[in-house]
Order: sequence, then structure tokens, then C-alpha cells
Amino acid sequence: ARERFLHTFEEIRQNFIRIFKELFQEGDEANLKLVYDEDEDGKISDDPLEAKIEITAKPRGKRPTSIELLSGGEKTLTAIALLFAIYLVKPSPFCILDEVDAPLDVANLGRFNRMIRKFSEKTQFILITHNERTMESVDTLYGVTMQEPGVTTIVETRFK
Amino acid sequence: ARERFLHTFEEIRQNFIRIFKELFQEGDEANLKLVYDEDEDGKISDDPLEAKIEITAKPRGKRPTSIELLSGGEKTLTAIALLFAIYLVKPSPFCILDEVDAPLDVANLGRFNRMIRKFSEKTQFILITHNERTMESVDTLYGVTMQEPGVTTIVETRFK
Amino acid sequence: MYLSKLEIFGFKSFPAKTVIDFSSGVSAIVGPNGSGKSNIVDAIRWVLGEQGDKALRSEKRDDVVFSGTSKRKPLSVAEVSLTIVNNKNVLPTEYSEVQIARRFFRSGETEYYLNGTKVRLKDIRSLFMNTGIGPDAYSVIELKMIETILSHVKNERRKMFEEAS
Amino acid sequence: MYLSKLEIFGFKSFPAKTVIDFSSGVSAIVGPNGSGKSNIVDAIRWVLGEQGDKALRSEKRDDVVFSGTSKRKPLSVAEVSLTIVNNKNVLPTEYSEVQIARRFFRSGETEYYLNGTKVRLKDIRSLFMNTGIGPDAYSVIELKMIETILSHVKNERRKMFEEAS
Ligand SMILES: Nc1ncnc2c1ncn2[C@@H]1O[C@H](COP(=O)(O)OP(=O)(O)OP(=O)(O)O)[C@@H](O)[C@H]1O
Ligand SMILES: Nc1ncnc2c1ncn2[C@@H]1O[C@H](COP(=O)(O)OP(=O)(O)OP(=O)(O)O)[C@@H](O)[C@H]1O
Ligand SMILES: [Mg+2]
Ligand SMILES: [Mg+2]
Repeated sequence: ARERFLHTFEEIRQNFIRIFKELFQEGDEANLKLVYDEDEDGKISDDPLEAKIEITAKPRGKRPTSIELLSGGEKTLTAIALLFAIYLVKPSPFCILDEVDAPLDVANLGRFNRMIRKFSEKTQFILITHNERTMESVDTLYGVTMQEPGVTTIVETRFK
Repeated sequence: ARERFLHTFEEIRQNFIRIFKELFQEGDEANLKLVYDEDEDGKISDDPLEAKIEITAKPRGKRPTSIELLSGGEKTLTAIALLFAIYLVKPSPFCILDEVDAPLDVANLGRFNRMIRKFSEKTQFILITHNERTMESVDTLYGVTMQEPGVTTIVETRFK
Repeated sequence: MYLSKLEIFGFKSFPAKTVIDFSSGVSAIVGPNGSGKSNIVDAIRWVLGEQGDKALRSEKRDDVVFSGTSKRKPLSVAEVSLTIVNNKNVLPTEYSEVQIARRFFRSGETEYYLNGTKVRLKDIRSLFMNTGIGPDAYSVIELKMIETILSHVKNERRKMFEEAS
Repeated sequence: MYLSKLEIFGFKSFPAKTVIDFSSGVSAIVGPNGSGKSNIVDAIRWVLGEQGDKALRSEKRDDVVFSGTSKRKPLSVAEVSLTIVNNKNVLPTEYSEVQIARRFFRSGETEYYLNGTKVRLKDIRSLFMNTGIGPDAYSVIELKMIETILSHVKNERRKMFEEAS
């Protein structure tokens, strides 16, 4: 189990570094590290199955920081990069994202939608969004409404 | 102190009911209630300064529900209505809203920006936003950028 | 493998039987605030076996059943069924299409179905074991969860890695 | 009464002195993700006396000081000053304009200024008492706080009502 975990971790780490560069700009870097905890006696455990997974991100020109110091939009993009890094190792048949694109600016929204398109060969995506640019980039659009108060109906479906 | 609190509470409640109707649609209602806690012995305390403040919202045609069951956008609008209800009683000289308009759909975004405009006689508003419609509705626009990586500069200010 | 059809009846804001036919590519669900978009996501999480009230934005179990409007009476049963096209033989069954369903009665009983036959939750879970499908697998993500994925505290991140290995 | 000028120097992503002249009506701050918009909001909260690291999105106190880039060295002092026009005599002073400032040295010292004179945090707080201005008054709201305002648990709501009475 340890070998398998370490092998998977290394694969995800490589993917994460590559995808992070694609989602952010030239010069942005990120990394994943296994951090081994100290127990009460100060002994450092060497069991990777117990270790924490630390994300460090270094946006262009900035010093490497913990992800806590990133902005709202940068955090969202970092989490998406991690999710896709895992999907590369183990594709999920479908992925539903509920207003995950809300904090993104216009440029990052474009990169996000291009990445979704790329991964859609192996994974089905269902996106809930208020962003008009995201609506334009999908294959099928389902409109919902509450014409009768309190009752949801599906109004129209538009195929590209 | 009790009299003053009860008086303020009643004023805010009236404001909240009115503003909620303006921010939502015809037929949407909301209310504020003071809920007195029971202590360990089951005795109900009658001290308004200890009571909890309960918000109930009844969007059009739906049954009155606790605000936990509202949608993301409905919760944001309800919180804004409460904030403005308090501002009517005690105006705050300035109000800074950081991407609070992100969960709102096009129609609610319009109502939100109209309400901001109405309150801007007594309160200065500084809005951080990615929404193009909000950008169009303000008096002054400050653009920030990180042309030099890691360094924020203010690029241009546009007056209406 | 992809989700091909979702049927909702009596679940949250769906008092009348509603059918959505999904395509395999990229689709978007759009509509005004409060119109029921996230309720569709909750329906998918629920039929996949989600047990937590908080994850379904409910305070008690029967909050998932249609609670009525000024013109309609509350219902007493919620039912969701999901059809999955098994074209890449990811699911351990020879069927090319699999349908799972869940029904909840206000009286408290829950029923699960697999291709029309009544089964237990355990059977649904074992069908999806190691496929990346399930209520808590990283296939359903909302904005609030972004903080969780990135935060050390709950160590949700470990869970993602373990699911993948 | 309104905020008329904000000067930032050495605070977060502002290594060079930066001045923003605000107008009294409605303004918006716009720009790409990560470009420093919320850092401006943090600077305002900080100069008003905010003490909590979490509210300033920092892990330790000196996270507010510019930590350097590949081309610039880290600085050792962060300084923010805010000019407030007191045209409606809301503030208990005869000045028509009030300037508050805060300075923090990496060594750990903090200094507060009121119209150029060094004062204590207590003096800044008493100036703003009952005016609706202050780091935790409901004048600075981010999206994450919406959940807090509406949730029973932390009873933030009570605080809002008490501030107003
Ligand atoms: N059991 C129930 N019976 C009837 N209506 C319900 C039930 N549970 C939730 N609702 C209603 O569903 C609505 C919320 O829908 P939902 O959260 O899906 O909106 P949404 O389309 O995601 O909106 P947003 O864009 O704001 O996120 C609420 O107004 C609530 O009253
Ligand atoms: N002490 C510091 N020194 C240098 N840079 C810092 C410091 N603290 C934060 N930063 C940088 O500031 C950036 C975050 O800025 P901020 O949160 O203001 O972005 P934003 O414009 O609000 O973006 P978004 O639109 O995504 O919310 C981070 O990339 C971080 O690296
Ligand atoms: Mg929603
Ligand atoms: Mg921000």
C-alpha cells in the first residue's frame, strides 16, 4: 500500500506542476510535498500514509508562499489544477462544478474553459454557472426556471 | 439598554421587511424574530439582550423556510438586505464589498446595483468586482495590475 | 462512461416528474438565483448514496421531500433515478446501461434500486467501488469546497490522493 | 464623511509608495486575479486597528510586510495612512480632515498616528467609537462573510444589532 501510494503521489505531483503552469502564466510554479508529522515524543514518523500533503505555490516573480496567502481567484485555480492532476492518474467518468468559475477574471476564465474542453475526452462535465463566457463554451445548455413559484422546470436545451 | 435594543430591533425589522421586498421580487417576504433560549432548567429567559435573532425568508410562493435552505444567490441577497436595514438605522460612513456580487444572476445584479446607488447618498461605497455590469454602474473605476510580477500598481482611474 | 438520464420526482423543488437527458460532452445548467440548479446537483449526490444532511443543505432527513408551495400540497415521497451508460466497461457488470434509483418516504424508510431490483446501499457502493463515482468522491465540487480542498485542517486532500491510488 | 486618500508603503504587495484618491460616491476596484485588490481592503482594515492575523489573511504578524520578489528585496517596515474627510462632524474633533496611520517594523513594534502625532491604539478606537467605523464594524464585507452574517452559530448577527443600538 505504501509503495502504491508513493508512486501515485509522485505521478500526481508531476501532473500538478505541469497543469499549474498551463492554468497560470509563464513563470508561475507550484509543488506538492509530503510532510511527516512529529508525534508527542518528537519522533518523526516515516509512514507516507500518515504524512500531510503540503501545497506550495509560487506565482510569477513572487516568493514561494503557502497557499493561504494566495488571492481568492488564485486559490480556486490551484484547487482546479490539483483536481485535474488527480484526474490524469485516475479519470473520473463525470465531474460536476457548481459556480466554481465565479471568482475567476476574464483571462483565467478562458484558461479554465480551455482546460475543461481538453479533459472532456475522458470526463463528462456538468457546469453550473452565471458566466456568459462559460455558457458560450459548452456543447449543451440546459435552462431552468421557476415560472410557477417554488417549482423548478427545465425550459430549453440548446445544442451547439 | 433593553428598551433601546428592543426599539432598534423593531426599526431594523421594519426596514428589513421593506428592503427584502425591493431586492427580491413581488410576493417575496422575510421577517426577523427574537428567539428566547431555554437554559438548562428549561426556564425561558426573557432578556432581549440574550435572545437569538432568527431570520425567516419566504421567497415567492414557497413556504417560509429557514435561511439555511435558500440558494447561494438568495442567501447573499438576504444578507445584503439585512446590512442595509441596519444602515438605515445607523448609517455607516463607508462600506467596502469584496466580490459580494459574484453569486448573483443578471436580474439580481441589477437590483443590487440600484440599491447601492440609492444608499450612496449617505454611505461611500467601494466595490471589488469582476462583473462588467457592476463596473458600468459606478462613478469611479480604479484599475490595478501587477505588470511587474509581485508588485501592485494602480493603473488608471476613470471618472464618469 | 457518462450520465445519460436523470429523473426527479418529489425531490426538493421538483413536485412533478422531471427528466433531463444529458449528453456526454460539456454541458451547463443555467437559470436565475433560487430556480433549482443546485437542487439538481443535490439529486445526483443523493441518488449516489449521500447520507449527510449538511452535504444536501438540509437540516433534517425529510427536507429533501417537496415541502409544498402556496398552490401545491407537500408530497410524501421523493424519488430520483440516474441512468449511466457503461460504454467503457468501467462498472463491474455486463449491462451496457445501469440505472440506480433511491426513494425516501416521509415516514423514514429509504429504498435503493439497481436496474429495477430493490437492493441495499451496500450493493450500490460496491458497484461504484474504485470507479471514481460516489457521493464523496471528487466528482461533485461547489465553490465552498475549494477552501476545504486547499486547507490542511480537515485533510480532505489526503482523501483525494487515497481515492486515486 | 468619507475616505478621501489611502497611502500604502511596504504593506503586502506594495513595495513602492502608492496613493489612491477616493471620491465620495460609488467606486469600483478592478483587475486580474492576484493583482492586489483585496490587499487594498486589508490595508484599510489594518490601519483602522485590525489585530487578527486571520482577518488579514496572514499566518504571522509580519506577513503584512512586503516579502520581496525575484527582483526586489523584502522590506522591513509596512506603513499605511488613511485620510478621512469629516464634513458631517461625525468624528468627535474640530478638524475637518483626520489622518490616521499605522506602522509595523519586522522587529515587532507597532506605531499608531493621529494627524501626525504618535498615539496609542486606544486613542484611535475612542475616536471611532459609535461612528460605525472600525475593523470589525459591518463596513468591510467579503463573500465568505455572508455565511457568517446568516448563521446562528457565531451570533455575528447580534453584534451587528448591538453596534446599531
Ligand atoms: N424540500 C423542498 N421543497 C420545496 N422547495 C425546496 C426544498 N428544498 C429547497 N427548496 C427550494 O429550492 C430553492 C433553492 O434552489 P437552489 O439552491 O437549487 O437554487 P440555485 O438555482 O442553485 O440558485 P443560485 O444561483 O442562487 O445558486 C430554495 O428557494 C428553496 O426554497
Ligand atoms: N507580504 C506580502 N508581500 C508580497 N506579496 C504579498 C504579500 N502578501 C500577499 N502578497 C501577494 O498578494 C497577492 C494576493 O493579492 P490579492 O489577494 O489582493 O489579490 P486580488 O486582486 O484580490 O485577487 P482575486 O481577484 O483573485 O481576489 C498574492 O499573490 C500574494 O502573493
Ligand atoms: Mg446554487
Ligand atoms: Mg480578492
